[in-house]
Amino acid sequence: GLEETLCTARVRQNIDNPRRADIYDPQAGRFTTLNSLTLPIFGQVRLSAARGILNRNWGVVPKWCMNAHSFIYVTKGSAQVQIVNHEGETILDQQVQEGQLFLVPQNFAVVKQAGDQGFEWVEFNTNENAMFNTLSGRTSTLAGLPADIIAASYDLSSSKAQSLKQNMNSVWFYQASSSSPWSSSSGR
Amino acid sequence: QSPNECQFRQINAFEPTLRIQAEGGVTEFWDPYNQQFQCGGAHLYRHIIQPRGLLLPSYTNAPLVAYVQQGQGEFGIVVPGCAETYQSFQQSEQQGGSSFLDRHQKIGSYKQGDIIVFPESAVHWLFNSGNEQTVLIVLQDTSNDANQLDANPLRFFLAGNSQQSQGSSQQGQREQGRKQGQREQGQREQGQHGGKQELMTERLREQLGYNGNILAGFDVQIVKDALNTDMETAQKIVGERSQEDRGHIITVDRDLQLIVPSSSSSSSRSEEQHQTRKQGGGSSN
Repeated sequence: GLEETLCTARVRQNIDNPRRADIYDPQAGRFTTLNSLTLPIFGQVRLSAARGILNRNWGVVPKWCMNAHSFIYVTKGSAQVQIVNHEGETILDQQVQEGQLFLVPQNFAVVKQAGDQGFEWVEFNTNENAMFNTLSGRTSTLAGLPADIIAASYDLSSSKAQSLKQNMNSVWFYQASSSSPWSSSSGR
Repeated sequence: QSPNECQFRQINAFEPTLRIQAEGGVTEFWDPYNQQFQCGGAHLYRHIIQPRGLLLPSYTNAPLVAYVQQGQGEFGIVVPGCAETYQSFQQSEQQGGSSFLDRHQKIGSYKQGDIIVFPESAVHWLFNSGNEQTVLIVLQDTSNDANQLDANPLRFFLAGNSQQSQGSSQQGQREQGRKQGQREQGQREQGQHGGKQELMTERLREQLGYNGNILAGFDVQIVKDALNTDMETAQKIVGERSQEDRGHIITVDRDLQLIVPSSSSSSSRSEEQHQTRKQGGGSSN
């Protein structure tokens, strides 16, 4: 009956508590998700949410959401964000500020790099179990490809392709170099 | 869809009408704007991949079901969260140990008559290692619940050239916008004088993502940092250093060292030779 499902359903869950972080790096930041597994009511409404904190000069590796659109609202700080569509066009390339909202369409690739004050955001995903696929990192798509497929695809030597795979140590975050156009020291 | 759009009074059979040519093969589309196919909620196309042709790693906005009409080769699907369960070692005689050559997710082989399912948004690639061309009939189910984008059969390539890779992202974007305007102007003019087929093909290539490399949309420095690599490699990855447009299917000149399990004793001799050539060193699953 309805009273056994919706009426008593838990509808609230704190997402700010650092102890609940799903991905955490004391230097880079953290990322916390809420979905139908952690808050079952999301299964009814077919939505999910996430909270991200990114420290200065750290970024989230390029990634795409496999099964949802993501609406991202900036709660604090700023970040340089690039979103790329299927044609390889950069459809967003700007510094987003506190109070701003932007959409990352399903399957579109996005990269975020925090500004001087860091970057904090909350995101709403249009699937109860939003799944992300990363383009770099230890668990990324590139890590799962044979080195020689990478070599052939990008015209690299086999050894270069292997070292490319081996050098991807992180999973979710990357550190911006000082020469990065978005780095706070470069003054872009 | 309008209420009466799918009330069929006649069904027709069609040949593919649009071709996207690449270095190592061609993809032929049945008109994605055909009303009958649009009512079916899915799109079909045919990859024809020449020997040693590699369909570059890409993912799609909807699940695919493919039928191998002809040919044989290898394919891989990279599923997020899955381990790299295929790994190979190189024996080091001096140190008496072994070191990793490579490890990657499970790959499969295909042959004529196979059905292959490629889940939506999962990166996949396909390599024709046989002696004849591979013909793959593919259905892309754009009306599937998994697709929250529009009904176009989009493909997101992780490699290859992109028009935008010619300059910095912002500059490229402005340039692309200008080019787009010129193209549309040109299309209007040329459309009046014929050449409709070529224009439709070019439009299709752009709209569906067959001339794109999504990594080219990112700043090359960001790609370098994110991949923890050098600038030259990053430039190659975003397609900046490549002078020629090889398309979405490229020809691979070198021998690919893919990790493939040994054939069983019931396999044919030719298959065993085929596997050995690809395998190189020792491997384990």
